[in-house]
Formats: sequence, structure tokens, C-alpha cells
Amino acid sequence: KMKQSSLMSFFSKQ
Amino acid sequence: MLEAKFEEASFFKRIIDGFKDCVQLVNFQCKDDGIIAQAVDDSRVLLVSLEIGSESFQTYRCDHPITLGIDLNSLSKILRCGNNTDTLTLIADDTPDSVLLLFEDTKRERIAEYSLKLMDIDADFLKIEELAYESTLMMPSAEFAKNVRDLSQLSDSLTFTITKETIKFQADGDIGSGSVILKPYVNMDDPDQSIKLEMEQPVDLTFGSKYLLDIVKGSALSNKVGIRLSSEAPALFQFDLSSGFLQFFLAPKFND
Repeated sequence: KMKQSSLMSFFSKQ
Repeated sequence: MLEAKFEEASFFKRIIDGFKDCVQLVNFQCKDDGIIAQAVDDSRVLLVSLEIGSESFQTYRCDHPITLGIDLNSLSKILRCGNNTDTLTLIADDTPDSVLLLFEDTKRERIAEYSLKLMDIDADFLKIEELAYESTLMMPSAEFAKNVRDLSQLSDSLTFTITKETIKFQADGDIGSGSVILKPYVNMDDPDQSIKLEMEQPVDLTFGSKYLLDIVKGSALSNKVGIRLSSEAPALFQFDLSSGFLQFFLAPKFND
């Protein structure tokens, strides 16, 4: 089963 | 004061149509060198980054930085009121409550003027580092859009597999499965139809079909799409403007 990752685990808030 | 004139209203309409279905509230940051915008969809899977350089405008003037908080649904309603070949000028003062959209048919001396109320949009601006990608692909945007639309009928996930000489898009669903395999190809007569592949590392990534279906709406902006893939980062899909770009960053699906 594939799970959708979130952008937040890759990008930091500026 | 912002005064930004597009030679054709249809150009701005195509930009907005390219991403209005995945994000709704967007801060447009206007500076002396052009307009940039960034927005993340509600599920935090897809990020849109837009840059319209001042050279994309017939005339452009922005004396000091202004943020225009815009509801894209509302903006789209107004953009539909202009004719495609009208010029379109965006006008705002330095502390605006609204932005003025001026459509002019220069041949007929017809002028239509609309005012759009602005919103205070509380949105994080994400810092996007320069990422190292394992594979970079450039292909005709119409062909990419067709592959995504065709394969998305079969599954809610599409897998992109890049090896040294091959690009494979694949769907595996309840009703069946499908795949499209492409090889790099040079079209001397029409370079935009070429397919270029630069592979540093083989890539095997899976993305949600619904997000890819949103991304291919950017195809109206450019004949080509640049796709950058890495197993360690969101994929980047880029449609170039004459000056600037529309980018989509898409977080992949992983095995649970």
C-alpha cells in the first residue's frame, strides 16, 4: 500500500 | 504604484487557468522585476510557484513591493469578462484594498474596467532549496498531458520509472493496467517535439493521479514541460514563460 507524503517533510517555512 | 500591462489578456488567463483548480487563495508579490506567487494545496502535497518576469509584460512598473491577496475563483470570473485579444492592465496603489483590471480593445477603443477586492491571506512562504535531482526530462507538454490523462483513468497512482535510455509511465488499477514507454528523441524540424533525458541515477517514483491531472493544466502555457525527479525530494514540473515560469512541486507516494 502506498502512502502519500507531505511537502512539509521536504520544505521548511521561511 | 503597480501598473502591469499584458499585451494579451489571454496570456494572464492561461496562467491563472494553469493552477486555479488546485489552489484558491494566493498572495501575488509584485516587485520591480515582476510578479511572483506561491501557494500550497489544502492537502499539502502540491506546491505552485509562479514567476512572471517584467519582460513578459508590454509595460511594467512597480515602484515599491506590493502584495495582492487574491481569490482565484473571483479573479477568474473577471478574467472571463475580457476578450482574449484585449490588452489587460493590472493597477494597484501602494497600500491597496483592491486591484483594478483594465481590458482595452485598442482597435475599437472599447475599455472595460473591473475592480477586484483583495484579501488578507495568511500563508506560509516556503523556502525551496536548490535541489539535486537524479533525472531530468524535457518533453512536449501535450504529450505528457495525454499520457497522464490516459493512464489516470486506470489508477489513482501513476509510477514514473526512468532508466538510462527509457522513460516509463505506468498505471496499475482495478480495471486493468497500462504503460507508456518513451525514448529520447530529437526532432530537427520542430525541436519542441523532442524528448530529452538526463539521467544521473535511475528513478522509480509514484505520484497521485489527481495531482498530476492538476499539473497538466499548465500545458496551455508552454509547448514543453521540464520534469525533475529525485527519490529524496518532491518532483518538479516546470512550464516556461517567455520570461518566468509556472512550477509545480509534487510530493511522491511511498511504500507504507
